[in-house]
Amino acid sequence: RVRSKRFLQMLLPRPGRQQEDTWDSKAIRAFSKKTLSWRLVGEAYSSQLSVDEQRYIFRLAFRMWSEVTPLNFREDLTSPGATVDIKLGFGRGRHLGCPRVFDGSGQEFAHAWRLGDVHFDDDEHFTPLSSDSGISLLKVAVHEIGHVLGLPHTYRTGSIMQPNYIPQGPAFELDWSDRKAIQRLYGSCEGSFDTVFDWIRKEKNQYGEVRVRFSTYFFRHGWYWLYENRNNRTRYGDPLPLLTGWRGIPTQSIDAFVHVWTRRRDERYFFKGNQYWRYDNDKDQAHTEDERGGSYPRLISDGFPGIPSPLDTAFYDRRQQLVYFFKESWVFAFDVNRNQVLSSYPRKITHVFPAVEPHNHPFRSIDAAYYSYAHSSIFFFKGKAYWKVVSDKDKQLNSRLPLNGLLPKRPASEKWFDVCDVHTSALS
Amino acid sequence: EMLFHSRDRSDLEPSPLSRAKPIADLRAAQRFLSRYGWSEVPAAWGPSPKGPAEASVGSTLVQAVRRFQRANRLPASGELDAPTLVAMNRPRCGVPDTRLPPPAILTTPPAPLAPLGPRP
Repeated sequence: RVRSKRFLQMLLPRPGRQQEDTWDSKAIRAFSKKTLSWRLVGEAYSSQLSVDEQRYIFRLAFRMWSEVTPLNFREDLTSPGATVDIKLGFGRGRHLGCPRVFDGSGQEFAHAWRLGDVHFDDDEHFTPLSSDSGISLLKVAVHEIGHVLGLPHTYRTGSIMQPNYIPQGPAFELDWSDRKAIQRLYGSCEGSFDTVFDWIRKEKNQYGEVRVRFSTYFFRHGWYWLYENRNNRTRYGDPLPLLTGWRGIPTQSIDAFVHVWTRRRDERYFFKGNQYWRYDNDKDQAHTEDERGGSYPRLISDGFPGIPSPLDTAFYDRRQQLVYFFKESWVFAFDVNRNQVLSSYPRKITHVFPAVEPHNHPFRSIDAAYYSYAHSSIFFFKGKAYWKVVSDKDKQLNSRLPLNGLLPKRPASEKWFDVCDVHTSALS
Repeated sequence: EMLFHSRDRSDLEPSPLSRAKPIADLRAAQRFLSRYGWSEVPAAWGPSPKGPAEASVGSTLVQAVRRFQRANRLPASGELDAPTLVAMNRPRCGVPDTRLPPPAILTTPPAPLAPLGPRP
């Protein structure tokens, strides 16, 4: 009777948590804080893998959820156990004071308590990332953490929350539906960006023909994401530290990126403070010297006379061969061929890019200006929102739209999905 | 130790004593369905109820088996056939799968549960 009672308590919240319904209720509650601590309990290590391997796998499992939710997870090895949000451990049969007894090898391999702890049956043959036999500990951990966060089982094909273990290759990821399910509980990832740009790559196909491809990047503070436009998500495993992917430029808080691309020029610049760097695409690092032997970084005032610093953002207009620099409520149009600001500038952003809907405008201090090849449009980002600049196509559909007008703002998270922070400890 | 011969232990053989009991009979299936939320009828730990209670338990079990079969894309025969038992024996998470439908939907009343102790 005591065991039955404790089993029923599995469906109820742990003391101190939010009151909630049973597992498959639509009104499931969730953790209310954004950073959650976890620990692999010292007296409950698996006998099958090294402790480091177990911790690494759990760290990765938590990170996978963090990459698609506003939640961050940090491993906590020092705080009193009662203050750790999620504890994980291995056991056999009767284990860890748990009312649910494991059944030995086969059938039940783990269980979890919503907003609580995770137990793994150490009679199962759990295997690490590199193995394609046994039961993937990573896959089981991701599944059980899903329960801890509030997700129930589903029989939807492809979901990580299917109740039965599906043997697959070692690589698996959270698909669109699993992401949306967890985001219904915790919301989408939002936040401002330092800069957003498309990086052009020229490649030759097997026939020797030059093809142009682009990759979309989002920068925020000291890390970055590659956004896969065709998959409507960021690259698996992002964000990454700026330091690892972009050598030679400042390691955080980039102000702007500009790609000057004409018939004769193909130059990429990063701006921060009063300086700028030119990036060497072939060597995949910043130039250390310019053509005249001068060293990088250079002063913005030297390379772009008439442009103030620090900047808010900038973008290059290929049709006009102008770089638009933004600072506060002003925009500067810089002619790259004559190397000077157009005589009619600076002008108010609201005049050059007027609001289509009155008062629906960023007005000043734009975070990022971005020309998207995927959308053939220019976007202005500020805070969690973006404004789209009226394009030729928009004007064809509605000729009354002002040239270069700004369409009403929308949430950035509704167009670029899952650009999510992770805990700083997960960046290494 | 558990016996293995390969370097990566991929051929690890658990001892027969540590293997989960296969779900191969009615009682084990009842326990499974109850444990994972498909049935309200608990496993018979004591003497089986007689008379009409037996029929209601059987009917409830059939419904539970059908629900489980439908969820697992098996023919919803209500019988504990081989594919259904295979599905029950697959490695799985220990969290219950589902909540029972509201009492009004059940066609027969469930068997009364054993008391859990003093009322709070």
